[in-house]
Amino acid sequence: AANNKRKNQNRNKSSGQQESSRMPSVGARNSIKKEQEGLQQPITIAYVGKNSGWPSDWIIAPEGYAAFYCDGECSFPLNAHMNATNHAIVQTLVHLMFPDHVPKPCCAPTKLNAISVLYFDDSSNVILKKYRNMVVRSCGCH
Amino acid sequence: GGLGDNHVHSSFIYRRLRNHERREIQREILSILGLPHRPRPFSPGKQASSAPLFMLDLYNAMTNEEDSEELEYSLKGSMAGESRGIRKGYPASPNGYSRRIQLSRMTPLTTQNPPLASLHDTNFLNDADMVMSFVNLVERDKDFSHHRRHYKEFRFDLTQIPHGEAVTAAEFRIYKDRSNSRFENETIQISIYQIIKEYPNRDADLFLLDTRKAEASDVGWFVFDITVTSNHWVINPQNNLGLQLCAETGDGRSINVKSAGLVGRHGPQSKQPFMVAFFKASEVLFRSVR
Repeated sequence: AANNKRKNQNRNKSSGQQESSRMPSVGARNSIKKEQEGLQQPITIAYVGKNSGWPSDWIIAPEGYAAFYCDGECSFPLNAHMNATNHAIVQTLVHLMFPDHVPKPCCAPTKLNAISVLYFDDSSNVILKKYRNMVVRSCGCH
Repeated sequence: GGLGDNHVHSSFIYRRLRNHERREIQREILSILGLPHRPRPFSPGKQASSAPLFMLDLYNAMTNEEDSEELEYSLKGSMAGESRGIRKGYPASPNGYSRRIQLSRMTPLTTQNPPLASLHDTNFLNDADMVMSFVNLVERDKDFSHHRRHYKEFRFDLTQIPHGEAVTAAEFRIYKDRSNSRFENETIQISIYQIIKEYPNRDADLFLLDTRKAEASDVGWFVFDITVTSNHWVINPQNNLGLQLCAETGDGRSINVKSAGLVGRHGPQSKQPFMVAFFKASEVLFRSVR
């Protein structure tokens, strides 16, 4: 369902399973439900074929977990209540499914600090300059 | 740390940068900082001058502010006029800056050396994108008339201010030692003037900017607000004719600046008068994506 060409087709689980079946190397099949246009796309995780060898326990979520993946530039955390690790895993899986349409996971700075630089100019005056938002103090991963 | 360092993350690839890569990174850093070329390194002797010491003090304050949430709390309290952290015995930051603020807050004139960043400066500092100190360019005393024989002149070159910076505050700072014993019980008035117009055969026209009163025993840095004048000079550099300073007794008698205890350019390097200006950037530099 994440495939734009198919977004107008039935949004039921079976169509999601059809999409997932295009990834033979991945044992689990995820049903992806595209409900809205935009950067954050909701998906529902469904574990199918748990014994097929794919480590479904990578995703720390229950069956039917409502996750999100980033359709445009990926930058998590998406929201405060969302789990960044899960997002990274979900984003990776969706990217593996649709590498041309969905980017790899990438965290965004959540807290930026300034740096200060002190130097003499050519006239022996002293300059102290503050550069805002230069150091990432925390990001979506932490 | 090197490859053998256990703290190094194993996935990090270490290699020595090639010359052209190093130059590229240097160029990138200069570009980020908005500098035309690599700044001159500190030269011996200059560090002990008053302006660099003051700037170093501000730099340490800025750096520690970034590192310490406690200090941020303390400064915010101070800014609100409450000084919550200080009054309630909030623990001083490791470098003692909170303590310094307390000192300068309680006693505008202190015996501290180097010239400390005051609470006043801390407020400016929080808002400023750039702070710049200017050295006094006057090397020889002018021949003033008898009436102004005790006046001292100071000049600062404000044409070196980087592009895109607007002055938000400016101060003239001069150090006062104990006055001559002749003025033991006197109140000394120190006035700073802007030179409006100069004439070949008579005294210049002056405009009074700021006045401070001090006791003979007062020791420390005097700060004069010259914000308006600095803005005027930045916009009209041709009008920058400098400042004049004079000291008077309570009954209006002009006295020798040195006798008043004021340290001029012949005094110790760490007590030389200087000017400092606070700026707000009008343009924002962005990091380029690499």
